Amino acid sequence: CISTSCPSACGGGSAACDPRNYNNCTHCEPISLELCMNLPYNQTSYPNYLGHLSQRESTVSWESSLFPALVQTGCYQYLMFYACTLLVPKCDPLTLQRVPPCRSLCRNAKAKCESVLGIVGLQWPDDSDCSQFPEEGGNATCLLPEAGVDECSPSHFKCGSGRCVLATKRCDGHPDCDDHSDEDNCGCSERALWECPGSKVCIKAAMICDGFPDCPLLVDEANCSACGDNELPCNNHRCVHRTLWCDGKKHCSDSSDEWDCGTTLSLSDRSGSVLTVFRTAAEYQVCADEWTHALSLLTCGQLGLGVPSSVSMLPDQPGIPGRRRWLHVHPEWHLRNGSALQARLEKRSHACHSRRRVSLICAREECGLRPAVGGYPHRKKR
Amino acid sequence: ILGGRVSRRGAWPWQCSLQSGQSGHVCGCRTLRESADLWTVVLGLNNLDHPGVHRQSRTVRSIIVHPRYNRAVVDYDISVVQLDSETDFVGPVCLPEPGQLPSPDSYCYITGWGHMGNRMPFKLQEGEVRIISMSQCQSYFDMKTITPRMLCAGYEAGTVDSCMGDSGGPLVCEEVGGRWTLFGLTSWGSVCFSKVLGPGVYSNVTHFTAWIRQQIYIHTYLSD
Repeated sequence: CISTSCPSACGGGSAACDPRNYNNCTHCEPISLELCMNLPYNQTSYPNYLGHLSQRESTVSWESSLFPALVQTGCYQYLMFYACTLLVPKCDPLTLQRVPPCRSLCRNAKAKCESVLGIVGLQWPDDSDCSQFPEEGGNATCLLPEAGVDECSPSHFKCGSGRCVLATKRCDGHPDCDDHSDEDNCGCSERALWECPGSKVCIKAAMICDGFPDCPLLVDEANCSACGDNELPCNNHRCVHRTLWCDGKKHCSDSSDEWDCGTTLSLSDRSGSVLTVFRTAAEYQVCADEWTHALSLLTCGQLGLGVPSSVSMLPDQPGIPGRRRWLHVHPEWHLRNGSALQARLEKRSHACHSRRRVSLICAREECGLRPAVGGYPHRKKR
Repeated sequence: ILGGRVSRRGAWPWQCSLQSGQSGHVCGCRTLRESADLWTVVLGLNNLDHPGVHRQSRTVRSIIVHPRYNRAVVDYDISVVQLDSETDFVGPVCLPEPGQLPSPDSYCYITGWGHMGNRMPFKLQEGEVRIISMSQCQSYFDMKTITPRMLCAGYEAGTVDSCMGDSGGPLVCEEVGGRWTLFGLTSWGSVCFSKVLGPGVYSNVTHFTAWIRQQIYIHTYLSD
């Protein structure tokens, strides 16, 4: 059987696939390979005629990029149809058997297109030896292109002249069709696309306000949310109450309320970096009472700065304008495994008893070093 | 890797091999849209056939494919793979700082166990490639668009290039002080064992540094 679990007797339920209980698990499945979604049939069966065991394997196969490129040369009118009969062979819903292409279809495709491949040093796929396919008109059924079968696949653009070019060439600024029709009507609206204000860039409507800037001036991500005064917009423009911002737990569906509020180590004086935490859109110092080495390890690791090389408890600087905001170590901080430093700190009504704040320096993790292996130093260019 | 050579044991401590089922090494690749439990990540490896004492394998806890990954034009071709536990034998490579790009015509290295043009190797291969500017690169590929998420490297004649089985693998450049930075992930190119000319195309890691750091932070520190 192809899959790891075989439906027992190919019916309901499933048993572990044991070589001894060979079931003929042949079955039809709907075609999902985008390249062949416009065939006159929509059920297929695996393995196919190129040795692929699943549509997933066909999707990433090199034949699935070779054939669409070859179709552009116009070497044979029904090449795409023939390629799909190999990639996603027709499955007869009654017999559950594959229906092969006819030998003449295979011979025509090979005779007209094999030499084109030779020019670029490629061989015709050797799995598709034509003698394995039946002659049309014999007692075995086989496939021939019917009238009206589409010469281009859904991954192509059809030129005015009938040629097929890859869809990525449509309006790419280079004429690819022999009649240049791939560069006609390239306005955004003519292609049901949205034009970025102030530029000629066209984007799909689905890209507007999706959290990823696509237009040159990022206008596709502007004015996408209408949050209340006490809310902040997520990257995907949902609104979250500002008190939930940077509290070490995800509230935005894209987690962006926890992205840029990492515990900021700001260089405050010679002795190192005073730890400040950004929470509900304000900056807090961390009271040194109850601080532990494990929290220093967490802080440096969370910032991707390696490990703490020195930790000190600095007296608060008197006379700095504005009220000091303090965060304290949560009494049960060690029970909150897997969460960020922010989730292990809490606000308290009183100020910091010791009036000392945490300051630490992290030793950046060694990265990008190659050991001088084999006893001899890395070769230097002469 | 076409036109490369066998690498010394341990020379590229960040290289891994993604393996699935009985088929062994598949690539450093990214046809990772499938479920995580299909994959085993093997580290500390040089010779696929004689793994050696430093070999470590890990299963995959999660695979984060870039939400904008586009298979048709191979854009945003990057995933973050979270292992089920730490490893001791992996030497981390440096991530580029935002905006930090390798300069055109500088030389960098690609590595992998992919196709060599005539066979698949057992020993990790390395090849030195030259960074190619975007405009020059676009001239090689009229069939596809080179986007800012892509980086080109190699040679006009394709003499040294990555190939099937190398995808997802690293393109690294040496910086001042002997540090190596990951600027590219093997992504796509012309059919590498044909006479079709052209360089290889890599995911431009600099474009994704912030996204990578976000994913690491979210999946390490944010309680679900």
